[in-house]
Amino acid sequence: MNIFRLAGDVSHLVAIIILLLKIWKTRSCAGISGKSQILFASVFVTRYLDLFTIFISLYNSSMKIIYISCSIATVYLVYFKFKATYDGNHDTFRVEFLVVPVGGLSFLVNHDFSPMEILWTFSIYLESVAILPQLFMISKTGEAETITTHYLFFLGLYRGLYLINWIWRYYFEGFFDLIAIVAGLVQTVLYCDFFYLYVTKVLKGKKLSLPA
Amino acid sequence: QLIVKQKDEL
Repeated sequence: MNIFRLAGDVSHLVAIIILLLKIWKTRSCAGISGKSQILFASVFVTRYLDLFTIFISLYNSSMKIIYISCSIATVYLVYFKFKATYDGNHDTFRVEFLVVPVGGLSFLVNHDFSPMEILWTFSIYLESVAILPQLFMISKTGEAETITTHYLFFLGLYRGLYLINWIWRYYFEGFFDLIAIVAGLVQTVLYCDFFYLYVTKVLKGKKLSLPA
Repeated sequence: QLIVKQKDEL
Protein backbone atom coordinates (compact mmCIF):
# COMPACT_ATOMS: atom_id res chain seq x y z
CA MET A 1 0.00 0.00 0.00
CA ASN A 2 1.53 3.27 -1.09
CA ILE A 3 0.41 6.80 -0.30
CA PHE A 4 -1.16 7.32 -3.75
CA ARG A 5 -3.29 4.23 -3.45
CA LEU A 6 -4.42 5.20 0.07
CA ALA A 7 -5.14 8.79 -1.00
CA GLY A 8 -7.04 7.39 -3.99
CA ASP A 9 -9.21 5.19 -1.79
CA VAL A 10 -9.82 8.07 0.59
CA SER A 11 -10.88 10.47 -2.17
CA HIS A 12 -13.15 7.77 -3.56
CA LEU A 13 -14.73 7.49 -0.13
CA VAL A 14 -14.95 11.29 0.19
CA ALA A 15 -16.75 11.44 -3.18
CA ILE A 16 -19.28 8.80 -2.15
CA ILE A 17 -19.91 10.46 1.24
CA ILE A 18 -20.24 13.95 -0.31
CA LEU A 19 -22.95 12.65 -2.60
CA LEU A 20 -24.81 10.83 0.16
CA LEU A 21 -24.65 13.86 2.46
CA LYS A 22 -25.71 16.25 -0.28
CA ILE A 23 -28.81 14.18 -0.99
CA TRP A 24 -29.55 13.63 2.69
CA LYS A 25 -29.06 17.23 3.86
CA THR A 26 -30.92 18.87 0.98
CA ARG A 27 -33.55 16.10 0.94
CA SER A 28 -33.13 16.19 -2.82
CA CYS A 29 -31.30 14.37 -5.56
CA ALA A 30 -31.84 17.06 -8.19
CA GLY A 31 -29.05 17.10 -10.74
CA ILE A 32 -27.87 13.61 -9.83
CA SER A 33 -27.97 10.89 -12.44
CA GLY A 34 -29.68 7.88 -10.90
CA LYS A 35 -28.42 5.86 -13.85
CA SER A 36 -24.78 6.57 -13.00
CA GLN A 37 -25.51 5.62 -9.40
CA ILE A 38 -27.07 2.30 -10.46
CA LEU A 39 -24.01 1.65 -12.64
CA PHE A 40 -21.63 2.39 -9.75
CA ALA A 41 -23.63 0.14 -7.42
CA SER A 42 -23.42 -2.63 -10.04
CA VAL A 43 -19.69 -2.02 -10.33
CA PHE A 44 -19.17 -2.59 -6.60
CA VAL A 45 -21.48 -5.57 -6.36
CA THR A 46 -19.90 -7.41 -9.31
CA ARG A 47 -16.33 -6.56 -8.29
CA TYR A 48 -16.49 -7.34 -4.59
CA LEU A 49 -17.98 -10.83 -4.86
CA ASP A 50 -14.54 -11.94 -3.68
CA LEU A 51 -15.55 -10.73 -0.22
CA PHE A 52 -16.99 -14.25 0.09
CA THR A 53 -14.01 -16.11 -1.37
CA ILE A 54 -10.77 -14.49 -0.21
CA PHE A 55 -9.65 -12.38 2.70
CA ILE A 56 -6.98 -9.80 1.89
CA SER A 57 -7.03 -7.49 4.90
CA LEU A 58 -9.41 -5.90 7.34
CA TYR A 59 -8.88 -2.61 5.47
CA ASN A 60 -9.73 -4.23 2.15
CA SER A 61 -12.90 -5.95 3.37
CA SER A 62 -14.21 -2.98 5.34
CA MET A 63 -13.70 -0.55 2.45
CA LYS A 64 -15.47 -2.94 0.10
CA ILE A 65 -18.41 -3.23 2.47
CA ILE A 66 -18.53 0.56 2.94
CA TYR A 67 -18.44 1.21 -0.82
CA ILE A 68 -21.16 -1.34 -1.54
CA SER A 69 -23.45 -0.13 1.26
CA CYS A 70 -23.01 3.56 0.44
CA SER A 71 -23.64 3.03 -3.26
CA ILE A 72 -26.76 0.98 -2.61
CA ALA A 73 -27.95 3.59 -0.09
CA THR A 74 -27.46 6.30 -2.73
CA VAL A 75 -29.54 4.35 -5.26
CA TYR A 76 -32.21 3.88 -2.61
CA LEU A 77 -32.30 7.62 -1.83
CA VAL A 78 -32.55 8.55 -5.52
CA TYR A 79 -35.14 5.99 -6.61
CA PHE A 80 -37.19 5.57 -3.46
CA LYS A 81 -36.83 8.02 -0.57
CA PHE A 82 -36.36 11.20 -2.61
CA LYS A 83 -37.78 9.96 -5.90
CA ALA A 84 -40.00 13.05 -6.21
CA THR A 85 -36.90 15.24 -6.55
CA TYR A 86 -35.19 13.00 -9.09
CA ASP A 87 -34.64 14.71 -12.42
CA GLY A 88 -35.57 11.73 -14.59
CA ASN A 89 -36.39 13.91 -17.60
CA HIS A 90 -32.79 14.98 -17.89
CA ASP A 91 -31.32 11.58 -17.00
CA THR A 92 -31.80 10.18 -20.47
CA PHE A 93 -28.48 8.53 -21.27
CA ARG A 94 -29.09 5.11 -22.81
CA VAL A 95 -27.24 2.83 -20.40
CA GLU A 96 -27.67 -0.20 -22.65
CA PHE A 97 -25.15 1.48 -24.96
CA LEU A 98 -22.64 1.10 -22.14
CA VAL A 99 -23.66 -2.14 -20.46
CA VAL A 100 -23.97 -4.25 -23.63
CA PRO A 101 -20.55 -3.41 -25.16
CA VAL A 102 -18.89 -3.56 -21.73
CA GLY A 103 -20.49 -6.95 -21.09
CA GLY A 104 -19.34 -8.23 -24.46
CA LEU A 105 -15.83 -6.89 -24.00
CA SER A 106 -15.48 -8.48 -20.58
CA PHE A 107 -16.19 -11.88 -22.17
CA LEU A 108 -13.63 -11.26 -24.90
CA VAL A 109 -10.79 -9.52 -23.07
CA ASN A 110 -10.12 -10.88 -19.58
CA HIS A 111 -7.36 -12.52 -17.55
CA ASP A 112 -9.22 -15.79 -17.17
CA PHE A 113 -12.46 -17.12 -18.60
CA SER A 114 -14.20 -17.86 -15.32
CA PRO A 115 -17.42 -16.37 -13.91
CA MET A 116 -15.72 -14.46 -11.08
CA GLU A 117 -13.01 -13.13 -13.34
CA ILE A 118 -15.47 -12.08 -16.06
CA LEU A 119 -17.61 -10.26 -13.48
CA TRP A 120 -14.49 -8.55 -12.11
CA THR A 121 -13.48 -7.50 -15.63
CA PHE A 122 -17.04 -6.33 -16.32
CA SER A 123 -16.92 -4.15 -13.21
CA ILE A 124 -13.57 -2.65 -14.20
CA TYR A 125 -14.79 -1.77 -17.70
CA LEU A 126 -18.15 -0.56 -16.43
CA GLU A 127 -16.57 1.69 -13.81
CA SER A 128 -14.54 3.44 -16.49
CA VAL A 129 -17.70 4.65 -18.24
CA ALA A 130 -20.24 4.70 -15.39
CA ILE A 131 -19.96 8.46 -14.96
CA LEU A 132 -21.13 9.15 -18.53
CA PRO A 133 -24.86 9.40 -17.69
CA GLN A 134 -23.97 11.99 -15.03
CA LEU A 135 -21.76 14.01 -17.39
CA PHE A 136 -24.44 13.70 -20.08
CA MET A 137 -27.04 15.04 -17.67
CA ILE A 138 -24.85 18.04 -16.83
CA SER A 139 -24.24 18.74 -20.51
CA LYS A 140 -27.99 18.54 -21.10
CA THR A 141 -29.03 20.90 -18.32
CA GLY A 142 -25.92 23.03 -18.90
CA GLU A 143 -25.12 23.35 -15.21
CA ALA A 144 -24.32 21.54 -12.01
CA GLU A 145 -24.65 22.43 -8.36
CA THR A 146 -21.28 23.21 -6.80
CA ILE A 147 -21.54 20.29 -4.38
CA THR A 148 -22.13 17.94 -7.32
CA THR A 149 -18.94 19.25 -8.92
CA HIS A 150 -17.02 18.53 -5.69
CA TYR A 151 -18.35 14.98 -5.88
CA LEU A 152 -17.13 14.66 -9.46
CA PHE A 153 -13.79 16.21 -8.57
CA PHE A 154 -13.07 13.66 -5.85
CA LEU A 155 -14.22 10.83 -8.09
CA GLY A 156 -11.83 12.00 -10.81
CA LEU A 157 -9.04 12.61 -8.31
CA TYR A 158 -9.39 9.02 -7.12
CA ARG A 159 -8.81 7.75 -10.67
CA GLY A 160 -5.85 10.06 -11.17
CA LEU A 161 -4.25 8.89 -7.91
CA TYR A 162 -4.77 5.26 -8.89
CA LEU A 163 -2.86 5.90 -12.11
CA ILE A 164 0.09 7.24 -10.11
CA ASN A 165 -0.29 4.25 -7.79
CA TRP A 166 0.06 1.89 -10.78
CA ILE A 167 3.18 3.67 -12.03
CA TRP A 168 4.58 3.36 -8.49
CA ARG A 169 3.68 -0.31 -8.22
CA TYR A 170 5.10 -1.05 -11.65
CA TYR A 171 8.47 0.38 -10.64
CA PHE A 172 8.66 -0.87 -7.07
CA GLU A 173 6.66 -4.10 -7.10
CA GLY A 174 6.63 -5.16 -10.74
CA PHE A 175 2.86 -5.03 -10.47
CA PHE A 176 1.10 -4.56 -13.77
CA ASP A 177 -2.54 -5.18 -14.63
CA LEU A 178 -3.19 -4.07 -18.18
CA ILE A 179 -6.99 -4.36 -17.94
CA ALA A 180 -7.17 -2.15 -14.86
CA ILE A 181 -4.63 0.31 -16.26
CA VAL A 182 -6.28 0.79 -19.67
CA ALA A 183 -9.75 1.09 -18.11
CA GLY A 184 -8.36 3.49 -15.50
CA LEU A 185 -6.79 5.63 -18.20
CA VAL A 186 -10.05 5.81 -20.13
CA GLN A 187 -11.88 6.72 -16.95
CA THR A 188 -9.41 9.46 -16.04
CA VAL A 189 -9.55 10.95 -19.54
CA LEU A 190 -13.34 11.24 -19.26
CA TYR A 191 -12.84 13.59 -16.30
CA CYS A 192 -10.29 15.86 -17.99
CA ASP A 193 -12.82 18.20 -19.56
CA PHE A 194 -14.66 18.42 -16.27
CA PHE A 195 -11.40 19.08 -14.35
CA TYR A 196 -10.73 22.03 -16.62
CA LEU A 197 -14.15 23.54 -15.86
CA TYR A 198 -13.75 22.76 -12.15
CA VAL A 199 -10.43 24.61 -11.91
CA THR A 200 -11.39 27.55 -14.12
CA LYS A 201 -14.88 28.06 -12.69
CA VAL A 202 -15.79 26.28 -9.47
CA LEU A 203 -12.52 26.94 -7.65
CA LYS A 204 -12.91 30.63 -8.51
CA GLY A 205 -16.26 30.67 -6.77
CA LYS A 206 -18.44 30.45 -9.85
CA LYS A 207 -21.17 27.95 -10.51
CA LEU A 208 -20.43 25.36 -13.11
CA SER A 209 -22.46 26.27 -16.16
CA LEU A 210 -21.77 25.40 -19.74
CA PRO A 211 -22.02 27.87 -22.61
CA ALA A 212 -25.35 27.47 -24.39
CA GLN B 1 8.38 -11.49 -14.57
CA LEU B 2 5.49 -9.13 -14.08
CA ILE B 3 2.62 -10.12 -11.87
CA VAL B 4 -0.46 -9.92 -14.05
CA LYS B 5 -3.09 -9.70 -11.40
CA GLN B 6 -3.32 -9.37 -7.70
CA LYS B 7 -6.68 -8.15 -6.55
CA ASP B 8 -5.73 -6.26 -3.45
CA GLU B 9 -6.98 -3.00 -4.93
CA LEU B 10 -10.46 -1.63 -4.52
